[in-house]
Amino acid sequence: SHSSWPLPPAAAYSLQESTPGDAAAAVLGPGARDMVAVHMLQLYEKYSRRGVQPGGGNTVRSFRARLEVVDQKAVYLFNLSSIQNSEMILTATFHFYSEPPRWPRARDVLCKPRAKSAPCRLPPPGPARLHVLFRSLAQNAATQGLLRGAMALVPPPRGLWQAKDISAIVKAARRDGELLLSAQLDSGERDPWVPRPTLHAPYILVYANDLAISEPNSVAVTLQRYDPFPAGDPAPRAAATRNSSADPRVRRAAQASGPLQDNELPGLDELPARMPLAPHFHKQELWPGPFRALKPRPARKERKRKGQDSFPSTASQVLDFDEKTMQKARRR
Amino acid sequence: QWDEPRVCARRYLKVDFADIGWNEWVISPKSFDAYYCAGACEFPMPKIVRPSNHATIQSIVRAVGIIPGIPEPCCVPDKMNSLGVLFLDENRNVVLKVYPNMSVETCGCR
Repeated sequence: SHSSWPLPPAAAYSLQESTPGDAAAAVLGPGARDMVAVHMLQLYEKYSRRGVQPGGGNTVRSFRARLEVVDQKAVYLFNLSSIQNSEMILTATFHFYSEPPRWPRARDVLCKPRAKSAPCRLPPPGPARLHVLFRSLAQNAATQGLLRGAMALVPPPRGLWQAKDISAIVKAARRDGELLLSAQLDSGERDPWVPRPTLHAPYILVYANDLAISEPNSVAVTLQRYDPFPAGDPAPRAAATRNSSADPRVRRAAQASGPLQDNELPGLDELPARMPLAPHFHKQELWPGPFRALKPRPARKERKRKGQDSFPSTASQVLDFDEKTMQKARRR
Repeated sequence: QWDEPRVCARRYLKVDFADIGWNEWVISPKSFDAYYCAGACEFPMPKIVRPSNHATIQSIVRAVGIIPGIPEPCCVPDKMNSLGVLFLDENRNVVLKVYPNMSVETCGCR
């Protein structure tokens, strides 16, 4: 099902570095002319054009190597810790540049060009086979790491980028929580291995299916890297807290400014008649039928006065009182 | 877009990642056509607003008025398209993710 990816797990390929490299530098910045940037840009353009889910997955992660020389041997370290728990690894590929064998070329032949009879001495051939040892170790581990796999790389006739399937290695390392992967290149020669220039540094691509990408807000989980409500802005933060609160009733009570000891529902005075309520907060649950037509509650002082007065409760007691007083006064 | 009809429809919206502050790590695209849905879902709803069966029933119930408080159906995205985004993760590694439901293709009353 992964055949639609541009590179089969084990294949040799040649990327023209001039044009894609320039394109990558234009898109990724001047410091990104390396092959991993070129490769990722090609993947992006391919799947943006098609608009389909690539190979059953939705995520491709690239990992640049950090070079270390251990015992005069090159060791490339890959930090795979950015792989999310929700990302199910489908395929992982190790990409490396194979130097061409150093077969004699005309200018390499150590003999005089015009002396046909002179014996010519050929330069020594390049390594016929390169071995790669993969080890994995946990972060901050002091050990050398667990050997996860080894493979032999045969240099092609000319310099080419190749890809090897290391899915099993990466999956096993992840399963064991050892997300630092090292690739040690060993040519078997006595001479110290000469590190390649940065443009030819190996890299790893991990193709994955992020199971959480269909979750709500998934784009913000991965791409929003700032707090939308910074510390100096309390109002939106409070609003967000209320919206995400699992117990809104407690928070509303804490924010109520009115008396809390009067056996009244807090916030009743502040509720406008057409105040929108949260979807899970049904109006009917708060205000059952008989209480839907609640009128504005009188102030506390007025309620006390209401208890002391013997007049029937009306919406405007003071006016009634004044009017009756005036009637009595007129009779008198 | 003031001249466009009031009925529920797709409207043009171009989102530039720089406008929302994501351009420091989003490599490509720099912007994309997200679109949005807006407009009324008034009774009777024409076919052009792609009402769901539920929305049709809700619209009728609201129009009859026997049950108070029933709102109009909402004008929301119907079909949506995914978008591939090339970005840098926290370790400055290049990541490609194809996010679903990033741009609106059609709108409907739901």
